[in-house]
Amino acid sequence: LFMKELERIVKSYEAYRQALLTELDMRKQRQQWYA
Amino acid sequence: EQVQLRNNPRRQLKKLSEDSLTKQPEEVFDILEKLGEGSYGSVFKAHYKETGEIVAIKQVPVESDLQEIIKEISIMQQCNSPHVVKYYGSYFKNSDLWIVMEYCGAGSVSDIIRLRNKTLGEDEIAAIVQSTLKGLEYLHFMRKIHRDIKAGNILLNSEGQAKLADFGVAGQLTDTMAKRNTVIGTPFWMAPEVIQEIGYNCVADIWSLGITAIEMAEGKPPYADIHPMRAIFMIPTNPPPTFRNPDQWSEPFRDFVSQCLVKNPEDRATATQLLQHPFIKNAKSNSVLKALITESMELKLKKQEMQQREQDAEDEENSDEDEVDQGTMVRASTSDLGTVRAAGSLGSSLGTMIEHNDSTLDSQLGTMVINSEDEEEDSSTMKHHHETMQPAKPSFLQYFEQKEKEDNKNSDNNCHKLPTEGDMEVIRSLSVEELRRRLASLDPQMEQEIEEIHQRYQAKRQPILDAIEAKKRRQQSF
Repeated sequence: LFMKELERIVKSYEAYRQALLTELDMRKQRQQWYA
Repeated sequence: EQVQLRNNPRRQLKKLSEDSLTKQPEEVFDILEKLGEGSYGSVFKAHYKETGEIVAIKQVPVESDLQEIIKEISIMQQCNSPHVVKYYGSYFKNSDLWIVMEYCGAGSVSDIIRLRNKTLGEDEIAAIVQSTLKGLEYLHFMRKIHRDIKAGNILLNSEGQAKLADFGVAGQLTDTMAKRNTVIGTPFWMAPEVIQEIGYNCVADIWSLGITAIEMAEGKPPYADIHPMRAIFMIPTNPPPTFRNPDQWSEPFRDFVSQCLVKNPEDRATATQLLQHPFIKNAKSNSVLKALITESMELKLKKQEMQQREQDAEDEENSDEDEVDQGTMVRASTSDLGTVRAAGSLGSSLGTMIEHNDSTLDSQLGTMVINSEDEEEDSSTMKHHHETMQPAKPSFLQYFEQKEKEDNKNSDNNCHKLPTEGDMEVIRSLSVEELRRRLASLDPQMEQEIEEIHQRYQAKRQPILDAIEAKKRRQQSF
């Protein structure tokens, strides 16, 4: 159970990290496009 | 018998003379230069005046964990193998303990990789792994586990003979305690069963050796780019790691690594079995390491000279505003074939003889020592570490907590809980700065969260463990 919960947490953070990275990347691209 | 034969030591300094041991250490040795930082203190190269031999002296502040140091000394003392660094004697000097050991001129394998800025070729790896396996075979034969096998803890002497070093976390198995269950080692090199704390034995070192082989070939162990916390979670759940570019390596080498990296320890090969593996059987002699050692020693010398020059220049600069050549350190020659550039930050993976401490990954690659073993030692049978007062944290968390304290002194410690769907939507409305800030604080948050759930589980587990312990005690009294 502990491992399952651990997995849930890690996956959830992983998804969030990915979303943050994607958003940052998009902002960067947008900035470059405007530039 | 075979193991002992294989480990028949050559004639060399056995230990310090009685006379030497009664004198002050500075009367007995001339300290020549600092070799680096070990796991507990600084390591120096020294000249043993009585015989003219060169030795290594580890100076450990007495306020450090003496128990661990004594354990390290005791393990080295009990070993007599050309593949294990020898212990000659120790001294107390002011507030330091001086531990006199065998000197390995070429330094650690990770030093060599870092100095040359190049990973190793298969022939070189095979020769090093062969010696290492002989050292492990001997150690395991003596019922000892090293528990921290990695390139940073394999030293080479000037003849290219590899020796196991840094027994700071090594453990002794007794007959009744066939499996230990203390999480110990260095995260990326740790065997799945060690991480899972389900008890482990000598073959845990074999897993670490497999990881070390990859480290020598690729410059860093698998998952080294990932936060160690996540790596620790991934190692037991993922299939065994493999090479990044398997096609780059020969079939025997790949097969050797795959035999080391078998997840089920019961199915994992032993050191003795692996010594018969074609990759090892066909290994060339240590002379294959000569070029590499010469090059690395030359680079080390150049580096020292450069540092000296820089130091001199700096001193001069203090009185003059002259510009000084602050050029980068030695660059590895570019003529070498297809070797991967070693991760610059990885080399000094805290073990024996770190050259400089300038890396970011260093702090993450340190050796983890968790759960004091004192309580294990006094028991005749294997047992789980039973906590007395404080609830236990997952062993690895204590390590990360400590690391975090060191690393994140400036962190802004904002406490988000587990990211939710809402968080994902909010992302779009955040400023770039805020996005970056959130990204940076993600790891500490995750670790905190994991710690909380572990505390919760531990609270549930503890009464059960207590009941088991009570029952055991009752049975013993009958």
